[in-house]
Amino acid sequence: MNIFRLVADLLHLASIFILLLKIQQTKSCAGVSLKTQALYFVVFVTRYLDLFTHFYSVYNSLMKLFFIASSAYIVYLMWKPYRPTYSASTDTFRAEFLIVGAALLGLAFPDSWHILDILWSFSIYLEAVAILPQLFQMTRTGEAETITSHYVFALGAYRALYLMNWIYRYYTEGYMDVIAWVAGAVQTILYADFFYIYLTRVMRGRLFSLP
Amino acid sequence: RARNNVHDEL
Repeated sequence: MNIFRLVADLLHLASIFILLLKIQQTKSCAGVSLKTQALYFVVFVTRYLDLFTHFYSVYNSLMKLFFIASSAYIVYLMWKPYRPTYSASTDTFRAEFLIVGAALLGLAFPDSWHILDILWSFSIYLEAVAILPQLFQMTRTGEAETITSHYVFALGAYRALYLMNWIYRYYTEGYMDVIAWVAGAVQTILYADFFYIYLTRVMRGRLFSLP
Repeated sequence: RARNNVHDEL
């Protein structure tokens, strides 16, 4: 564990609490992509099956359980109690393409041919693009509630810190994980536009709105 | 081990 990874994981946790806070405070999930949230649930379930086969640390297991449980809870909230507030008409990104694409990539470039490694690879590829429906929705509506943009920013910052974590681990441990690196770099690049708008607008107290 | 590769990151 290093400081980049720890802060990254904590930002990931924070992003989930920010999202739950947004839903609870505004009593609405308007502007939140259910597709992105459902994709994250699929990502966590397919990646963390090693909960049953491997024990790394209490921290590792608790975080995995939290990510699975919280993503299931968010999908539930959007699907049932807050369904009337869900902006389905702007959440129109074709998420099935992302799932099919990640599945094909997982089969073409798996970490190994063990079923858990194929699913792990699939989840890494899927996570890289899972934010796209959310970003697409924000582009379509042209703006987002400030708290929703905080959520996306925390997620993007978490990914950016993972890049620094990998550089650090490469030099200190000789750690290499090409699949995670490439997918992680792609994932971080997807946030580039968002970061720019967030930093120039939201940080100055303005609404997240596209120029 | 059940898997070839160990992934200790979240």
